[in-house]
Amino acid sequence: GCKQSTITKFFSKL
Amino acid sequence: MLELRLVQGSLLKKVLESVKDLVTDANFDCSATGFSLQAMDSSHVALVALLLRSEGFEHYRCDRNLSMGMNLNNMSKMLKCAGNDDIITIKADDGSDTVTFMFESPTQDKIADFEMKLMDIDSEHLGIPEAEYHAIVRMPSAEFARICKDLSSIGDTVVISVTKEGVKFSTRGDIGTANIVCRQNTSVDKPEESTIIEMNEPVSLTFALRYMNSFTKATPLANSVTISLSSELPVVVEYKIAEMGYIRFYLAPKIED
Repeated sequence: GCKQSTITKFFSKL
Repeated sequence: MLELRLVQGSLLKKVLESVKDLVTDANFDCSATGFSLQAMDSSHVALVALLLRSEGFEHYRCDRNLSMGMNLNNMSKMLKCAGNDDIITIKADDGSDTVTFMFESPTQDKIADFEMKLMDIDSEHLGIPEAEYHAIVRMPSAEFARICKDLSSIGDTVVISVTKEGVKFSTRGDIGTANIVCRQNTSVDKPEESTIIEMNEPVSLTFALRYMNSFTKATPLANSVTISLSSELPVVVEYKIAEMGYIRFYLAPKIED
C-alpha cells in the first residue's frame, strides 16, 4: 500500500 | 504602523476562501516585499504559500516587519462583509493586538471598519528549496478542478503521470477505475484555455484527492493553474494572482510502503 508522507520530510525548518 | 490599501478587495476575499478550510490559524507576515503567509495544514501533509507583492497595493505602508496571527475562519467572516467591488484597507498599529479591515464602496458612500483580535501563533517557517521539476503542466484551472472533483467520486487518491503522450490523472475505488488524459493543446484562441506540458523526464506520483480538491478552492483567482512535479518532491499547485503574486499549494506524495 501507499503511505502518506509529510511536508516536513522534504522541507526543513528555517 | 501598517496600512495596506487593496483596490481589488475581492482578491483578498478569494484568497481567504481558498485557504480557510486547509489552515485554521496562520501568521500573515508584512514586510517591504509584500503581504505573505506560509502555513501547513494540521497534519503537515500540505503547505500553502501566499504572496501579495507590495507593488500590487494602491498604498503600502509597512514601517517594520510585522507578523500578525489570525484565525482564518474569523478573518473570512469579516471579509465576507466586504462587497465584491469594495476597496479593502488592512490597518494595524505597532504592538497592537488587533487588526482593522476597512471596506469602502467604489462610490465612497459606505465605509465600514471591522476590528479583529490577533492571536499568538507558534509557527515554524520552512525553507522551500529552488527545484528543477521533472514536469510542469499548465492547464485551465476550471478543468483541473473538474478532474479532481470527478475523480474524488470514484477514489481517494490520484496518480498524476506525465509522459510524452500527455498528463494522465488516474484513480481507483470500490466501484471501479478512472483515467483522464489531457494532451498538450496550444491551438485554442485564448492562451488561458491552453494546456502546455513541459517534460524533462516522465514522472508519476500519487496524491490524496481530498487535499487536491481543497486547493481547487483557489480556482476563482486564476484562469490557469500550474502543476509542477518531481519524483523526490511535493507537487506544487500554483495559481497566479493577477499582477500581485501567487498562491502555491505544496502536497506531500503518497509513497510505497
